[in-house]
Amino acid sequence: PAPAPCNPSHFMKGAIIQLATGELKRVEDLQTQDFVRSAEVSGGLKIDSSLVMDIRGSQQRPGLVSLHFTVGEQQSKVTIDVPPEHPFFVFGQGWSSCSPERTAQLYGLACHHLQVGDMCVSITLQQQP
Amino acid sequence: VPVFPWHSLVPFLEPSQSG
Repeated sequence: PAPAPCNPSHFMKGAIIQLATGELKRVEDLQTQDFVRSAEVSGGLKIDSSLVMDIRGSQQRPGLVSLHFTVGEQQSKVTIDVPPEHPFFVFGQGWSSCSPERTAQLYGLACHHLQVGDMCVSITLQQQP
Repeated sequence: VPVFPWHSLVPFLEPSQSG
């Protein structure tokens, strides 16, 4: 039997998401501009582009996937371990995961297949001048 | 109906990490 995954319900199809503008949207209706505008008005948060460099099974945590990113203008290398069904938002494409089938099963959220070369939306703290 | 903030949907990736 599969272990019960941690299912953040904000990825469930139909989940209501509040943008920084105050606007409410369903998670499946979000578009790139919603993230970009939200970051602009949020004050303190900044959208970064995180390029997927490599996708492989996690060495430390079986069942998880290690995603290797280069983040932002500095192209810092960051690796995170996530369940294969975890959705990421790809610029100009929308929700994408390593296992769109599992994402559909667990969340009902339609996803593209996340691939090396995809540019994901991530957030970071805005640099104070 | 629960409402979730937009920033809970995308990863917080700290670009200041060296490497």
